[in-house]
Amino acid sequence: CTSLVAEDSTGKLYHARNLDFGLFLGWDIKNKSWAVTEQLRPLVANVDFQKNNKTVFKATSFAGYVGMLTGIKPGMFTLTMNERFSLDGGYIGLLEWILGRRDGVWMSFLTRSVLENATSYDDAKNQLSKTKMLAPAYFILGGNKSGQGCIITRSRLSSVDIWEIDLKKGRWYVLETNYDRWKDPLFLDDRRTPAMKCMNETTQAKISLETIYDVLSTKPVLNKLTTYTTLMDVSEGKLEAYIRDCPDPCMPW
Amino acid sequence: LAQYVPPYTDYCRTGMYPPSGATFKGNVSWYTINLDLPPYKRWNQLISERKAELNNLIQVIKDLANAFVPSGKLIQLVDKDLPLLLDSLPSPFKEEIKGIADVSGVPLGEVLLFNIFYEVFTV
Repeated sequence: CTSLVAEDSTGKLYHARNLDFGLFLGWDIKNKSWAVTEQLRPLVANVDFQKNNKTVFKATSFAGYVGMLTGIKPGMFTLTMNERFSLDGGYIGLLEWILGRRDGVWMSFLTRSVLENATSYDDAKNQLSKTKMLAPAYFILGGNKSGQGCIITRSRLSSVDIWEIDLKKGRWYVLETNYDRWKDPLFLDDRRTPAMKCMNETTQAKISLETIYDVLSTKPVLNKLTTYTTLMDVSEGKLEAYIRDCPDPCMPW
Repeated sequence: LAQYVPPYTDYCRTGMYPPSGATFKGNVSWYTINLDLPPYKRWNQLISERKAELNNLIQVIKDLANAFVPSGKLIQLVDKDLPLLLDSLPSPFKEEIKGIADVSGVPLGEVLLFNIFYEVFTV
């Protein structure tokens, strides 16, 4: 996955993501595609969660999947989640759950709960960084005020790092793939460098949902695992999503 | 070039929006989930419309599981034992998952597996 939150020159915040899933889950030699990824694409749906006929939050999800990986609470915050690989992974949390130790929260249930119940950017940030979880993850959170954008690197138990937009230091966007920001990505899977290169080329003055879509359409940020691209504008409460494909030549991940 | 190694690199794209062409496979439809409904019923409309697609995905996952464990015991485990985990999940998620399984006709354990795939997949 690739997620980013960016602030334009007027202080407006944008949040976008490519959702990549299905690595090593059945390579179709004939069609040069991943079997699970191909079957996930037709399941992509935008969902408007309402109470009393009013929108509580909106999300891009998969039919049959009740947790959330991408969502917006209009006027308040935007949230995406990227997978984090760790030796202390979800299988340990899962095993603990089966054995009866159930004080952790399932990742996608936490994101949905935050989208549904958090009352502000800071509240969401607090919940996402402090709640004990079954698996490690990266949470990419955007707010509605200048400087409100961060990547929360999570272990199962706590927050390992929070990396925020900092305009004074020239950091007008934060971007996450699937590697800790303080480490180099795997050299065969470096989507971070091209994504950041394209963001820097775009510049803060020209950033918009349109130009972010360009960045997320650049290979290998777009790759054969990409199922959808979602673009979100928190101040307008706008979420738009597109099903993606990556014809050859294209990286398998 | 955006990236020099490995291959299939690209120049930073421009003018891709509005989406069209070979990298765009379609718009995403909107559905409303009414949180005032009982959790069991919330996903009925969406699942009714995407039942076939959900079954296709589950079948691919089953095929992969059977390729790893040809005896079929892994899927038996999912179908027979995984539903025991359902009651330990918090509300409203367990009720929603039950509703999705009933409307789609996909065995409960397989819908549950899809929903906890992130935790399972890190294996």
